[in-house]
Amino acid sequence: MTRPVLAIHGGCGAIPRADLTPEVNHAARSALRRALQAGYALLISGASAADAVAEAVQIMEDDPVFNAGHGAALNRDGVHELDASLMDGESGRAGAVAGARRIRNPVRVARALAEAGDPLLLIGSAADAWAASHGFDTVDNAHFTTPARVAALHTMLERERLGTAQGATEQEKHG
Amino acid sequence: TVGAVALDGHGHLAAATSTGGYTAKPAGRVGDSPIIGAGTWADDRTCAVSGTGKGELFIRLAVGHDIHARMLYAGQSLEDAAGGLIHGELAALGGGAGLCAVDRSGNVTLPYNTGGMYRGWIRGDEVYVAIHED
Repeated sequence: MTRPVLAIHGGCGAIPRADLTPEVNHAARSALRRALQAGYALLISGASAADAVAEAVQIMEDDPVFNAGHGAALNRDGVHELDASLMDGESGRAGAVAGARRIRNPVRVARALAEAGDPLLLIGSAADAWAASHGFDTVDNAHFTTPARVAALHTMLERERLGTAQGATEQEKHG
Repeated sequence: TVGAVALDGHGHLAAATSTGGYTAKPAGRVGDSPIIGAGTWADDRTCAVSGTGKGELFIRLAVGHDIHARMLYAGQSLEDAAGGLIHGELAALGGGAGLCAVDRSGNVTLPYNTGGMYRGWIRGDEVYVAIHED
């Protein structure tokens, strides 16, 4: 038996240390811990690496701190378009969705597409329809919106209007 | 963007990535997260990788597959292969970037070239979580 291990990231657009409030610091760290513990619990119960990564990513998709799922960034039209993928190292199978607007947990659908094998990648409303027809939760696009992302969108559009978009921080761009 | 990589008890690897993209992105723009070989890669012979950052650059450099190739064909360690891209080509192109990766032996690397990256790993009783240097 191999000794299991799980590693995660929540994005490299971390809030600058000076701006990191104790509340956000705590919220982010506890969400990372929850994702690690949920995925690792599967690994030590004998589940596959694919099960573990899907579980850990879903926890972070559901947490508003991170730019994925609930808490995702908004495109310039004020709409969420979600992308996700999963790849299994044993079989080489992979699945992905891009530009999805209604899938609550895109990583779960990516996992199912990896198992289906073909198609591998579905986009937009076709991805949403495939998810719904295969029993996955679909929600209104507004489900993914948080006040922080609305504020970030206004900031970025204002920067573009003023010609200062190049100076945007990773955090303003990605959150 | 969020991502996870894992090595299970049977020695198999997997990677997953999920994102909203970036704020004020053009409608229809797709980054590296759903592109296998760019933002996500897993192969039991080498490693599992999940990326975050300037997606257009991860696609152009096929980052996930390139880390795999540097290990498989050039014999590089995971740390050297992943760090080489994050602090080398990606930094040189001006792209904010980071990733989490694990290899078939269970080695983990979490390089990034921005001011901070939400990250962590867990193995046995050890749990590591960080945002900036710590």
